[in-house]
Amino acid sequence: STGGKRRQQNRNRSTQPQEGSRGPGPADYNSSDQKTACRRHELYVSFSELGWQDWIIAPEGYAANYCDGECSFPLNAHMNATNHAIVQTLVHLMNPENVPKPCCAPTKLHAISVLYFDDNSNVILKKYKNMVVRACGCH
Amino acid sequence: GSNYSLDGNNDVHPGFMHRRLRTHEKREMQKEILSILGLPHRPRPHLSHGKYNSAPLFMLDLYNTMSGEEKSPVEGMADRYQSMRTTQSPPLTTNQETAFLNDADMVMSFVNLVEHDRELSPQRRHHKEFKFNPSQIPEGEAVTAAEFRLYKECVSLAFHNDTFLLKVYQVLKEHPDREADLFLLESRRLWAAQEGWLEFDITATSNLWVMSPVHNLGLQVSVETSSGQSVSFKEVGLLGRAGPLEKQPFMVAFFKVSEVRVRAAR
Repeated sequence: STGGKRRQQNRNRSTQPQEGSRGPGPADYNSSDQKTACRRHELYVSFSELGWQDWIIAPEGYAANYCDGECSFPLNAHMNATNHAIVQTLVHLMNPENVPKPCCAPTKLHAISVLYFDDNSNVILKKYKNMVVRACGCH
Repeated sequence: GSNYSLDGNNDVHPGFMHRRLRTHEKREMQKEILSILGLPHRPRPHLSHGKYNSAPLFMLDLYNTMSGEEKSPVEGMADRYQSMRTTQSPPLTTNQETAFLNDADMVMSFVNLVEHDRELSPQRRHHKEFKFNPSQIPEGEAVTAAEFRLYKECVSLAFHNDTFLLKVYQVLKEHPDREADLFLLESRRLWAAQEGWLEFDITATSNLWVMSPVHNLGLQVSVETSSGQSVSFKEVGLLGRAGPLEKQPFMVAFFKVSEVRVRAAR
């Protein structure tokens, strides 16, 4: 499940007037707008909703989260951009057809522990890496 | 369903919208998550009485320790934990187990497959047998520590100042016409008034069982008085399968990955 704001943002974007063939200029990008900038969004995976309460003891679910948003010029400090991404946004401005914007992706991932029964009713506790997005950034 | 939202601490709050998954979406999610967990199919365990016995409760203690270190609160587990206990019992985990946990990639508790009470003449020696099957562990995992756990209750005043000698044996070879060949793993003196979990290190034995399942003939436990007389579990307050769910004997093993596992592409 995800937050409801995302759908609203998409609707707003799709009604924007089309830009000219020259491509957007620096003034058209406003990545200081934190609502559209690359950031972490809520996503909850529920094991109980999947009907697994009988064999997964804990947790009932976990906050996986996801990354989404614009990686546009200028990349602000809160966007966790790599030096390379900063350069790439400038190149994209100059040459948008050939060089894409950097991607909004996880920069920090955490593990979760899962406690569950197997078919023989033995109990297993195991840590699974890279299950939860803790931070997002432009790459 | 309910509405939740998440703050930076991953706590769940009202206002978080979600929709129910469609059938095929649910199946796809299940398939992917089972693949991440490394499971070929969804397990179907048999849970007696709808309540957890000692092994899951012990593992839940370990889980809470691990989750605390990940700074990720266990969602909704406190209530379930309490409802799954039949009665309050002493804490299950020790500092040593926490140390094992820090070094482990995986922890597994095993169900006792058999429990026999035997009285063999002419010696009339009481003993209980236990068997666990640790051979079905994922490939690439090696045992770093393993314990056999027994719960002892305080016995009646008649034996109050007495001590007993408890012995844990590994069964080496069984014979149809006489007692099995045994290897003494540990002997321990117990006070009659002593109460709590008794932990016995069976790391080497578990490694043997994992490497060579054919040598897994189980454990044998016997108890004697200070004068050498064999006594039953019941007389000294040791609990077996007939005891309360949260105090039944079990085995726990800590594992570490010894090779890299590559997830197959779908």
